[in-house]
Amino acid sequence: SCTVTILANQKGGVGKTTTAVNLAAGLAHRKRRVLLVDLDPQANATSGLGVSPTEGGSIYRALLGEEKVIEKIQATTVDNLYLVPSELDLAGAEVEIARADNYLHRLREALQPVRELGRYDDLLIDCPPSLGILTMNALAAADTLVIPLQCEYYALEGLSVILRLMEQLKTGGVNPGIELEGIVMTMFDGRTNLARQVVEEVRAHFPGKIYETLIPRSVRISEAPSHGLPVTLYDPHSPGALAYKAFAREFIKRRLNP
Amino acid sequence: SCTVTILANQKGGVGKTTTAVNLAAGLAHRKRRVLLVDLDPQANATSGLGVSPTEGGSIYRALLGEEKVIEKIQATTVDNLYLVPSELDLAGAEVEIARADNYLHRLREALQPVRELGRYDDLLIDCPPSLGILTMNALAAADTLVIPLQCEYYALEGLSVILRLMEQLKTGGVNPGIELEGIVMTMFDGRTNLARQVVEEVRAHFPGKIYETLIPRSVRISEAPSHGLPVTLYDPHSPGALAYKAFAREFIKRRLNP
Ligand SMILES: Nc1ncnc2c1ncn2[C@@H]1O[C@H](COP(=O)(O)OP(=O)(O)OP(=O)(O)O)[C@@H](O)[C@H]1O
Ligand SMILES: Nc1ncnc2c1ncn2[C@@H]1O[C@H](COP(=O)(O)OP(=O)(O)OP(=O)(O)O)[C@@H](O)[C@H]1O
Ligand SMILES: [Mg+2]
Ligand SMILES: [Mg+2]
Repeated sequence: SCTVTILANQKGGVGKTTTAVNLAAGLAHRKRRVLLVDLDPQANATSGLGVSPTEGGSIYRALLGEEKVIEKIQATTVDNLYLVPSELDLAGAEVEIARADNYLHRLREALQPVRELGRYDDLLIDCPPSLGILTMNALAAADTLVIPLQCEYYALEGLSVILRLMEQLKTGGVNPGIELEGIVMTMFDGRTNLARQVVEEVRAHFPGKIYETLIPRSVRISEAPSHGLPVTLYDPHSPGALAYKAFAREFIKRRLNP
Repeated sequence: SCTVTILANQKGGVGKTTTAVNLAAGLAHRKRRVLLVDLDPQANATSGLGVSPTEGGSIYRALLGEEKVIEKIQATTVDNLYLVPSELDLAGAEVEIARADNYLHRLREALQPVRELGRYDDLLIDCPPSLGILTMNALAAADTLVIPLQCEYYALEGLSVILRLMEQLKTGGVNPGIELEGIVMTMFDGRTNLARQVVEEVRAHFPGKIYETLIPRSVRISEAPSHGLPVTLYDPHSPGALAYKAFAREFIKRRLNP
């Protein structure tokens, strides 16, 4: 059966897209069948996989119940990895969805047929840097939440905000089944005290929730999107690629032994 | 008279807050009277200046016309620098403002009395990482726009989006007076090809609009917020502090000779 995992954090630039793309690729390289949904109007996950956003090509119309998600699924240059791309107009969807009935469950409803299809092992969703309607819909549709967390002070400050919101949606009945699957530390530079302090702080406050794999700061990771490739294909033996492959292994292992 | 300058870029984590706080401090150190408005519900500029967000302490009620901005202004530990702090509830304001009359000009109207007060030379506004109602209000209220741009591929992709929106608001009559004051490159690491390529690309596409000062990646910059200080006070002779002081000088110089 298919698990829906969302990559969310309202803090900007913490590595949501980079983790969504490279975790999706890492899982696909291990022969899991993966669908990545780009829910960010910036469409970075889309261009990061070498796909050009097209008007009407995103999940926008499906969120309004006018089209099916299945029609938007495209193959990518990565075997076993499929994509529902984003488009700029998706930003306009926030206002339209807010006015629709059942506005928090539009995504959950749109993805239901994809879950039932049984074609994918993992359905990952990349979220925009806000806690607006699109991210709320992702939280309402998710089985699990993975929070990419940059090893920085401002990023640490925002962690409690999204966790509190997840709890509210869980206990409030919007999504009783959602669980925090884990926190993955990104752009870790072991030479700085700040990075080590942030990791220690998160380990202390969220024991058992932080992945062992720390994603290092690595310029090859930030170069890969301009080639439309995950770093695991752009430079397979670079520290960044090795880290994301290790993360994919750890992600699967923890999934099997929670 | 007072100039309203906004720091905006929908791409997350590009240095909007860091630039807002350190430019504000740099201008204040040069004896300009500066008011910084934190328009991001994350309240990073607020905590970056050592101020704790308080319920009702932000511009939220003033955007709905229920209270005055002047009542929210606080002094900071930096001479000549004053702050209108943010609060978490500001996120809820987006929905409420969207339903209000004249919803794009709520901020402009709220700031009008502050402009007329004549107490500040510069009014800076830190924006959230989105092009939602709060950032739209900032674009409608601004005299000038400064875009912090991280030297990364994804950041470069998003540049045309905010510029197009600014043009639409300008020609569409929402804010005929807004001008792009400049683009400041942040987290520049001269050792990487990517950073140099991004700078060259921006220089080629936006001649005359990119500040000469390149803000280097510097861990002291990212440590400063945890001490509630701008880097210009936290470590005044560090490369990051020197760069932001140089940026403040260049900002003033270009303002005088556009
Ligand atoms: N481990 C890393 N090492 C170096 N650069 C990285 C790393 N992870 C991400 N980056 C770069 O940092 C920037 C921010 O990452 P990314 O865009 O994935 O964050 P995000 O959280 O998705 O941002 P947004 O909030 O805008 O959606 C990008 O330019 C990306 O290429
Ligand atoms: N020049 C720099 N060198 C090193 N770190 C920096 C630099 N500028 C900003 N940072 C750090 O990078 C992170 C992102 O910067 P910042 O929060 O200012 O960006 P932002 O655009 O305001 O983010 P958001 O989109 O979430 O509002 C922060 O943790 C900050 O401390
Ligand atoms: Mg992203
Ligand atoms: Mg910010």
